[in-house]
Amino acid sequence: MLEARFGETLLLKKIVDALKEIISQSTLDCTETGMQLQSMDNSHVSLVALSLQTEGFEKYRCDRNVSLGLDLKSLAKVVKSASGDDAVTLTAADKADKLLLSFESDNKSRTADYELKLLNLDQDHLGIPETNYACIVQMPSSEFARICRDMSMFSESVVISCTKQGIKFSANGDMGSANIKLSDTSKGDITIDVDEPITQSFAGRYLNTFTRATPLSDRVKICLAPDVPLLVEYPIEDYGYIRYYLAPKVDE
Amino acid sequence: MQQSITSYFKQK
Repeated sequence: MLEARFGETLLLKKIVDALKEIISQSTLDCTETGMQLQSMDNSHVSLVALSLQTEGFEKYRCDRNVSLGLDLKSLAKVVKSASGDDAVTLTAADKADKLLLSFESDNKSRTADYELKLLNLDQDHLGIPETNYACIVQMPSSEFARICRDMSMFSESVVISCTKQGIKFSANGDMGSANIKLSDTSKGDITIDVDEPITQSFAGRYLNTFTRATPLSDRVKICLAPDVPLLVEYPIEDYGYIRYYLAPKVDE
Repeated sequence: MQQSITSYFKQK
């Protein structure tokens, strides 16, 4: 059976928020080392991968591998009903058709139990090859969210250019154009590692959706390499990460 | 043109 306790429901809320705009249903695979989720969006342009290792949980036990088919909108409703500082324990039997969520207030004066019906999802898993990225940029997640929002006002496409001098985001549309440049800072809030310069074009709508994960982390890592999908990674405390992959736009 | 992610990552 599975038993996993998050110290704060707020973290689970943030994780669900980071997933639910991009995928509606997905399988959460639980093993003794932690929880994993991998799903493509409906149009198969992007992929989200979540990894939560046992270290982050207040309590974690998983005797046998169990896959939980979740409807994320339903999970969001349940999680929303709890207070952010409640502890939450997820429990599922070995061949579960439901997931039990038990919320417990700080002083244990209030407990709330919910049973969520699980879905039988036939989900493919994709193999993500190890990639040596040509450019790796780390910046405050709030800065990235702001740039994605500002860019999407101008165009559907966002061009990302990365050189040793910095990273540039550009959008060009009917209204005009926008260019935002960031350079490596001595303060260390922006770091740019470049093996070779790269310029790629991406759908801004997806980049914007990825920034739903902003509350999970102060930092975001953006990795680019020729002819492979963009990787946008948000670390999640001691648990692990949420990663978003987005296929680049190619010339027609 | 937007490529599918499955053209980069293959099914296991």
